Amino acid sequence: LIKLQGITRQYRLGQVQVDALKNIDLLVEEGDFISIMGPSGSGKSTLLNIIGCLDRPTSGIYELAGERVEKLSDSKLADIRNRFIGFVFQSFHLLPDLDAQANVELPLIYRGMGGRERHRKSLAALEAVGLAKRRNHRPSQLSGGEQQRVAIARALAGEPAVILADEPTGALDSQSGRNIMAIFQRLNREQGLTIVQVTHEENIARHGHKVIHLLDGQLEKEEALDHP
Amino acid sequence: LIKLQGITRQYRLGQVQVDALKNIDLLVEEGDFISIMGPSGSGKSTLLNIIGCLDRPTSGIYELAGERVEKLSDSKLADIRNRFIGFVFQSFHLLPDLDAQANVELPLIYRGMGGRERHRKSLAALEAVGLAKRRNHRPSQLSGGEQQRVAIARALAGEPAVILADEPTGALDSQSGRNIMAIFQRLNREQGLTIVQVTHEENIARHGHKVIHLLDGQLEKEEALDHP
Ligand SMILES: Nc1ncnc2c1ncn2[C@@H]1O[C@H](COP(=O)(O)OP(=O)(O)OP(=O)(O)O)[C@@H](O)[C@H]1O
Ligand SMILES: Nc1ncnc2c1ncn2[C@@H]1O[C@H](COP(=O)(O)OP(=O)(O)OP(=O)(O)O)[C@@H](O)[C@H]1O
Ligand SMILES: [Mg+2]
Ligand SMILES: [Mg+2]
Repeated sequence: LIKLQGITRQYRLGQVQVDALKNIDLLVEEGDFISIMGPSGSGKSTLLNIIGCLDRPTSGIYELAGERVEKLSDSKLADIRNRFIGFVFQSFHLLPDLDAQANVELPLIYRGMGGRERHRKSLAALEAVGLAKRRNHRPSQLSGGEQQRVAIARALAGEPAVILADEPTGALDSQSGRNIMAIFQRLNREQGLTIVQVTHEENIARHGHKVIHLLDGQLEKEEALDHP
Repeated sequence: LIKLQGITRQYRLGQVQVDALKNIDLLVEEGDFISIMGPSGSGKSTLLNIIGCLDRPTSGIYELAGERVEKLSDSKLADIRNRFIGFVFQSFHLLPDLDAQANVELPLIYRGMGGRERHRKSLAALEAVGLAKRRNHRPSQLSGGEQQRVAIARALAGEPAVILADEPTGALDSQSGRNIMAIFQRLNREQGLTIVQVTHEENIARHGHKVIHLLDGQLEKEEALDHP
């Protein structure tokens, strides 16, 4: 489903070049549940943004469902993201002037979904993350962990084929974090949802099938996890 | 140093009232290192904002160094915050148009500190959190964990009497998180820095002297920690 070959990403800051990703090869099959770990600044978000078509690599090849992504137009990429990819951002990126429910419905509006179906799906997604009672709060009226859970609900509401989650439990207490992992595991096992998550917590990472370790922009090792 | 009695905080949202804090009593002595834990939405950030004079309680008494805080003017409170309190926000609140070093220097500018001393202190703070090499990056050019570390450096640079830290390691891998806790412990033991941190990670909480557990806006229990 996702095939990265020789992916590099460099940032230029004045005279200085930051090599955020160096020569990354990665294969993600449909139905995989993969965790990416690594130190702060090692390139995890950069890698996830490229997988999610939010950023283009400096060099290398990215094939998504067999198609070369660099050949696709911006509008085609936006359409793919909207229909097939649910993205949970490390800093949530909720719209400040919309309440929780309107934030969750936004991708569904872009897809052209009718109002009744949108309300149904957004309410179900908020209920799944325990936030139905906060659906009329705007982000500034929500706690950090509540904002994170709204961002997760927004990614799940449209029933995408792939979830890309950047530290989805970073702002959550352990019980709330386990609840989110239970949702991810259930969707992965029952509906074949493909999941790539960045996390710095080992017990969160171990809910997937394998862990990829990044260090200084390079793939340091891949670790298969045994599951009952 | 910090004395809270009968502190409540209610939010009103249209017809609905949210009881974010209910009848909180808390004593913090100089040199204490206290961790606050609790589920998402239990009132931790609300409590820390009140302690940090960023928010006023709906009712109850708050004495800071013997003075009744509600009797102080907004400008007096701002001055106390600037000189004595270093605050690490759950969402960092870095200024987007300033680079890391300028963000760290901002509270020192407000204090009227001269340029040479500011540069020295900001560079030392950035070095302590391992980010001297990123001092010219703006927040959008930093990873999530790097932004968090800049927020920590900004709180430490002015050598405050009290550090209030809302999930200071939430965006950090375990090694970076341990580095920050080592800094906090050293400043607490060697300089008597008073620290109140919110965290949802047990191993981070255990670096302090005691853990306060919040549940639904109430103090559920206090737990003293034994240290060698
Ligand atoms: N401005 C507001 N208006 C209405 N309700 C609010 C407002 N700010 C916070 N709340 C509510 O108050 C409760 C406590 O919020 P708080 O931010 O203190 O929680 P928290 O313990 O820090 O949670 P987290 O661990 O998720 O950061 C939450 O349920 C939140 O929805
Ligand atoms: N726009 C940019 N310009 C320059 N450097 C950047 C930019 N964005 C990120 N970087 C640098 O690239 C490196 C990788 O960033 P990235 O956000 O991928 O790290 P990360 O592994 O997600 O870290 P964290 O765990 O802290 O979120 C960091 O060292 C960062 O400073
Ligand atoms: Mg990141
Ligand atoms: Mg909070």
